[in-house]
Amino acid sequence: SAVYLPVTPSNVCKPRRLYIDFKDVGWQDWIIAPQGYLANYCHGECPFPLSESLNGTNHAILQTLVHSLDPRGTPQPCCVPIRLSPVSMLYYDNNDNVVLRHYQDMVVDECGC
Amino acid sequence: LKTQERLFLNSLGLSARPKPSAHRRVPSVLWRMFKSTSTRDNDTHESDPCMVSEYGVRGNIVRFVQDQGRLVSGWSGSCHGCVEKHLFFNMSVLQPVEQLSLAQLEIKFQWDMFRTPRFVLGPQALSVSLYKVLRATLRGASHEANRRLVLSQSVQLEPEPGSLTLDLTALAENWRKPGHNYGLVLELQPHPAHTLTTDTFMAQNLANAVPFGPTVTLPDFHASLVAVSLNPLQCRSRQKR
Repeated sequence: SAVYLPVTPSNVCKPRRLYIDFKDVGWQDWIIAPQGYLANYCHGECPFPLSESLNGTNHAILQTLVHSLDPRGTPQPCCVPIRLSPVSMLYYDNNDNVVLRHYQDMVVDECGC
Repeated sequence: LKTQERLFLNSLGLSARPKPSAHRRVPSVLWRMFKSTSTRDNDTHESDPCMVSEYGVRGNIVRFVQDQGRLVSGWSGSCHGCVEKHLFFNMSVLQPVEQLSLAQLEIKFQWDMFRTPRFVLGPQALSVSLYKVLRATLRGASHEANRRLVLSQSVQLEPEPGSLTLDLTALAENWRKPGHNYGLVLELQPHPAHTLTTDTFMAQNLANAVPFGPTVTLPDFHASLVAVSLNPLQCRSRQKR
């Protein structure tokens, strides 16, 4: 029989707030804008049974099932970003050129299992 | 930590942390594009992030490449009655993986309000010639054989100083090959029909105007190359299995 672990709403898989300030990594000298951005990250458990709100893939559902049968051999599905959005950055390069660059997958909008 | 940072920067398409020597003014068009893409990012995920709509080409990187050339000759040089400027844009700043979509030369003419007050009359138009430099020229040798005319145009400076844009994509693509970038030569000549000398000045009885230089005053000019490129590794379409 599967071991049922109660999961409180606070530790289920969901996006958590993370603001990346470029000053913290010492990049403020060459990045013009933005000074930082809300990147977020995914954290939390993917409990059994996977509910709609956890955006579980079919793979995650089956992995959860196998995990419930063999907790030591198969881990629980991971909480990962499933929807990300881009960010544009303005910066100076080594030749003092001004560069506008578009980076995909920079902000975590939604997480799933 | 340094190694880690280098790996992160590599992922962002940079070889190392850039060390700019001067913080140049950000061109207003880039600010506008940055603001519009930031707003678009927040509004919708539907628009193509690898399309630069302002220039109508594919790309995820827009660079304002600075001109690193020098003044070849002024009024007293070999170029009689004109100003010659060597234009050099270092295209090695583009990574080999990047596909150049557009290279657009922009030359802006501007009156220096401190050096050239508005009551000092300069030429109302300029003859602009742009040459592609084919090979290096030894000192003292004739330059003419080593350059090819790309553009010859008249630019109006009145009522406001004008600007000039020119698509140089094919040329700039060639500049990316090692040893192929000899740059351009820009030749500016006051339009003969509008050139005012000191004599004509007096003849026109412009009491408030101040006589200027040996012939005429030219506006300042600034050249930059807008290079739009696409890094296909960072602009992939999501693969479905």
